Amino acid sequence: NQEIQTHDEL
Amino acid sequence: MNVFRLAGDMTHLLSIMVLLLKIHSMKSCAGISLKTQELYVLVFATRYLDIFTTYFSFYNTVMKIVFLVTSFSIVWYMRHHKVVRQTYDRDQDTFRHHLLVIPCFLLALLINHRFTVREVLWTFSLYLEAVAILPQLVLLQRSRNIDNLTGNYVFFLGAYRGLYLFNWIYRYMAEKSQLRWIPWISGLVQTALYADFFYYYIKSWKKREKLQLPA
Repeated sequence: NQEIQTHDEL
Repeated sequence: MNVFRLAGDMTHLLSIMVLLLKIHSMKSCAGISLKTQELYVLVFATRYLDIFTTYFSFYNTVMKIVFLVTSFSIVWYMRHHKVVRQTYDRDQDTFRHHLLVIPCFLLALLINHRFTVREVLWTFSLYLEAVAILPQLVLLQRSRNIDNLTGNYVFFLGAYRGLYLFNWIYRYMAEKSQLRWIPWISGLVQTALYADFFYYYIKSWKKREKLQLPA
């Protein structure tokens, strides 16, 4: 899931 | 989490620690742009809304809280602390930072991954972070005297996004992550804005001279 992948960064 | 990402987060943390050290030990915020600090508050406040809705990891949550609390407290010190606020270079820090907010927000409305409140605000925070350093860079250029802590603060802050670029390359190659143009391009722009500063920072470091940017 791209959204998860992006939002795990700070 | 890969080594570039961790190193990026750590230099980001280090930059904030250096700035807090300056404020706490020297009781001074000379050479620090309040405009840039205010923009960072807005960046973190809009990006980390998901702290209440999505759990990624203990690390992720703690770091988000640290960035939120420290950015708010830096602005508080610069505005309200009775000693620190007197050292603020108000007359030099004249960048009209509000003018950065609206275009970034409009761009986030137009170009985003998904048209939801959370995703638009997240995208807005990426665009705004990319340009948030501009008032600080302008102030540095106007400062005749850049102390070591201020120079190191900006250096670590630039190194952080530079390391994130390597993190994205690594994730794309090793973890087969998808194309993520929005963070990549904003991150590239953000890092590029530091190029000039890096050049003079490294030059002064090699010559062991005091950092000074050409006007």
